[in-house]
Amino acid sequence: KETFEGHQVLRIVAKDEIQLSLVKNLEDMVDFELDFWRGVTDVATPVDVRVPFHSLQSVKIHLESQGIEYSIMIQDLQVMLDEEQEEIESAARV
Amino acid sequence: AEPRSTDSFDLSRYHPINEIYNFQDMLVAENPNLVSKIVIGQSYQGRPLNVLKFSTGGTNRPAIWLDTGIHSREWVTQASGTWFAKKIVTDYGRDPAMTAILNKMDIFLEIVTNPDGYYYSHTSNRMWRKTRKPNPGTSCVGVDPNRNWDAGFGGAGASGNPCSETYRGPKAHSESEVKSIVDFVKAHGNIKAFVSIHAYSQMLLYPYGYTRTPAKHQTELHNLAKKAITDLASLYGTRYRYGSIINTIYQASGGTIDWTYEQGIKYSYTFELRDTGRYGFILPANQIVPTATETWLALMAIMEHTFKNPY
Repeated sequence: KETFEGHQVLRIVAKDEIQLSLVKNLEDMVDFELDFWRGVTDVATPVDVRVPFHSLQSVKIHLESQGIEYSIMIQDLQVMLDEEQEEIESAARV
Repeated sequence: AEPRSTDSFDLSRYHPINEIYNFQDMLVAENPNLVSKIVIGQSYQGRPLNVLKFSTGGTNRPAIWLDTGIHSREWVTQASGTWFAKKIVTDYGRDPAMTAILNKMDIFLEIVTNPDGYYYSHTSNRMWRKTRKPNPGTSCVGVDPNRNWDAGFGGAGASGNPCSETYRGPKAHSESEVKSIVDFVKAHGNIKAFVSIHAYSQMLLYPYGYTRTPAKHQTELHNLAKKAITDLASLYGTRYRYGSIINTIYQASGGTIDWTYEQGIKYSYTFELRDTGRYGFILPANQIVPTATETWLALMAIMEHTFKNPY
């Protein structure tokens, strides 16, 4: 079973088209193993991306070095998945 | 203990695939004059592709198609599809609008459109989106079933890399989960509306995704989308954006509703349900029923418009 300890989901908000294309470039950085939950659309729409633990620091440095704003939408994905699984199992028991 | 009837089936929580299959069989058994189950094909791993048919008679009546779960990790969609199925049987004979529709049209509902992916998302990888067919020459598995349709296939807006989440597949309709719907739609020949339901980001989209060329019926599709999301918002104020795929989100080739629209199904829409809050695909189960309930208002707007505007 694949687990996601330490994976975070970042919500990236590009200020302008230049920053948007910089975020789009992230899609080609396969080593980061990013999973775009909500892809790049337009400046008005945030981009949500799941970042594996091993890439977190690099990705954050990459964004910060370009002045691209982001927030942490999900602090630790596995914690949420464990809660979801617990809810399914407890409801099934009931 | 399995629920004894669909009345005791808990629609406010997520269910593994076997429980959804049991629900479908119970719904058919409880409503023999309204609901039947059609198996339109098999997934790569041999699971049945079940479509619920809601019909009050007639032969090859004009029909409405709804599907959920083509991207397996979007769990709120399969859960909403289950809620829709129960809503249809509850409302027929009670709600005048639904009764009028079903007295003249059929409704087809495929709840688990990507069963292999859904099973895998419950047992092995909650983040799984694609089908589960291995790709030759690589350890990366699966094709994005919403890039595998013969509409702009191979164009920009999909990937040729089997390891990508938007891998289009080796050729159009290579995935049995897609081909089965293609064959069903072509054989039926009288489908008038096709709504494929995804999550998340709260959008209602119409063709095209693979080209900037406006759809021939753009104005009507846009106005109907506006009406639908206005009805949706009337319940909880959930705000949706709407428009053509390419103008509202991004270029996407090989998409479901571009193909259905090019088959002549005018009312072709894609929904992106909740969330825009902080959960993404891990939408809490307590949002299933509110999401399904508000979405139903939009679906009824589309279905009523289809019913009142035969073509």
